[in-house]
Amino acid sequence: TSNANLHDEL
Amino acid sequence: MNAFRLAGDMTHLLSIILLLHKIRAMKSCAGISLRTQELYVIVFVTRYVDLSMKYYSFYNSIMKIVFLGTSISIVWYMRYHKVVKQTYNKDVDTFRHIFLILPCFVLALLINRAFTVIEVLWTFSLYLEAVAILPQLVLLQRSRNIDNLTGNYVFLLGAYRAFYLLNWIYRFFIENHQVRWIPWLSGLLQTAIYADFFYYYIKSWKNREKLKLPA
Repeated sequence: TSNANLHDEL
Repeated sequence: MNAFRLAGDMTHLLSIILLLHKIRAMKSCAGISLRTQELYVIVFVTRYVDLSMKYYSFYNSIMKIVFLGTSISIVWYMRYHKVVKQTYNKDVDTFRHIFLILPCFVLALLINRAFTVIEVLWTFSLYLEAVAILPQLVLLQRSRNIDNLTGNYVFLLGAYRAFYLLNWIYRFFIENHQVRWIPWLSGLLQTAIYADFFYYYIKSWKNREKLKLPA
């Protein structure tokens, strides 16, 4: 579960 | 990006624009909780610490800047603007937000996805956002008459996270089947806290009567 698409939301 | 998330972001943006408009146009922040607005500044600052380090998309970056800028300017108006600050009644806005900040921070230290500064701050901001509206809801319960703009502001603010819940369902089934307990449960709690407000807001809208929350 890569970090990227966890924090890509506002 | 999916339609639910875009709808959520636009609803969130609209709620903030509406509040900023009320404050600037009416030169009044009557009925608005400064405590809640200060919590939102903390939420945005701690969530967007990676703004200068991580670039996801133009949209993502511009929205972060807009949310930071508008939330900080709302607090500025309520604290320092010579006319607006006179309309702030601190005697009714008494919710001690330290009782929200501290537990959320401790919880973020205990329950997170990774014990790094960015991750703990991001988790803290999600927990804090879930409860940040409480001072505002308490203030509404104390207000005899809630003006329409304030009612609409709180409604849109609650609705945005409901759209995000749909966005997470969509992403889970359509995109990467990734389980994201922290945002999901925080968002669920956040939306649940609005439940009784939604009930009275929709009732007042249907019966064409003034919005009134039971004390």
